[in-house]
Amino acid sequence: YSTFPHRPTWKKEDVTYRILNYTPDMLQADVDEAIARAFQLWSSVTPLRFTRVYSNQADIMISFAAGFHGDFYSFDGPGGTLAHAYAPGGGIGGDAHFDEDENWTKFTTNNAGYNLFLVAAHELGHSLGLSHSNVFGALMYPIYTPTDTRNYQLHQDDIDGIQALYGPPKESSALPTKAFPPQEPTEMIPAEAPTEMFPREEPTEMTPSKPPQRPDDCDPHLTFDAITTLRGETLFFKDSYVWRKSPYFAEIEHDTIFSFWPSLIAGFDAAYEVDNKDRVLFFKDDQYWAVSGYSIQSGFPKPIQNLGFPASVGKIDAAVHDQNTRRTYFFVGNKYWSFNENTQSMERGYPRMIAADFQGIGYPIDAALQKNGYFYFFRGTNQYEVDIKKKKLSRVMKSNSWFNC
Amino acid sequence: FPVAPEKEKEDMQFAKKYLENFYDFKEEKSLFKAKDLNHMSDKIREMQSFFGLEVTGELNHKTLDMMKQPRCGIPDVRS
Repeated sequence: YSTFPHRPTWKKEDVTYRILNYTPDMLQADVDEAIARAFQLWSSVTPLRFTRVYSNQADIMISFAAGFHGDFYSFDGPGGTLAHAYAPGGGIGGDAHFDEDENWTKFTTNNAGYNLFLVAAHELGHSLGLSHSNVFGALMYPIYTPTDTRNYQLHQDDIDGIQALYGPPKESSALPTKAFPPQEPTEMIPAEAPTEMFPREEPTEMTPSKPPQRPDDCDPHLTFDAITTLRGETLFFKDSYVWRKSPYFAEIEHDTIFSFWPSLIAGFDAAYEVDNKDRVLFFKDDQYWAVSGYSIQSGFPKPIQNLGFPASVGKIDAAVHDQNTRRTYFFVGNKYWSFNENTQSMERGYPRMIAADFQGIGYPIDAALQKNGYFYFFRGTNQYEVDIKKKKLSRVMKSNSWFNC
Repeated sequence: FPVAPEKEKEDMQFAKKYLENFYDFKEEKSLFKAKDLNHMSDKIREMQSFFGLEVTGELNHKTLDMMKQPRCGIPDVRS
């Protein structure tokens, strides 16, 4: 492997990326997935975490363009140069450009095009500070080599190179050590419409930020953004972190949202599972996504108004689905709504005051969960257990009582 | 068969461009054509060595073939 002169690297572990526009050769969702998987290759062998942003300047700006495209290295039409990327740094540093005159594809078998995941993984190696390798078979080898990408693994030379720059991953593995039970191939959400080409903001100085740390399981001040069940397991979300509690394993697994759903943004407001549809919905601001296992269903994100919220509701605080009644309760401020999953519509007579039906739990609610005939409402570091039938408060506990503290 | 002269010239141009892009080759306008070719041969050797080809310094078929492979636009060697 080799690095760039003076070994430029990102002076932080949390690196942002933004997809500026899309190639017409592929579905946007397939482009999102290819890019997200390419980042995941590198995050799985380093302490780096990649977060996708949808506006303003990101560390790594990704775009498609043909011929002259605003830097000194014009593309050369079909074939020849496929893409290039810049070493870590401010401004154009880290950016990756893909030649739109090539035919981009998510496949590796057909000769009709270049596999975007493979080329993106190579270019992002440059964006992180690796230069070319002369080891045939290494990802950073300069020549495109069609490869089966289904279980693509980095070559040891690539791993040696990137870990020489950033070291190995932190001990709590950023990757799930166990897959969710049944799995379909991942579908990614179609992200935003293509935006302007190469918005050139003034070069940003590198601001080494202190990377957020995952709170300890038994931190008495631990609070949550959202909680949901998923196929018999329970997932607790805070910022970009996930605590995974499974009936199949004793210990709590530590993951990141990125490792399960690379193209979802961190910091959910709410989440809930509709078990009989094998569907989990995530809410962030005025949008929501639906996933099934690792697969993000196409056509998302959607506006929360699609569910029947008035325009005055800009985000929800918490949500929980009652499997017995097939109703989902949405909590917003001091009120709550009831959504009929069968008719896919809000019930009449809502919103109602939370205090009217759930005495003693207060508001706003951070997260909500249904388990074993109880609702669990999380507010700050406290958790309120409510008997669903009687709608009566039965216990108050610490929010992280589920972590065997 | 011997390569037709215009094809040879074309290949030489292509190779020069490739070496400029990826091997930091700078064509020196020197009075002595031989010197130019030597400098270019050195760069061809560098490229052949990077890709594990037989290092001859000559623009042979295999070397040209490798230059025509689709690739990344970042140089393999830089000053």
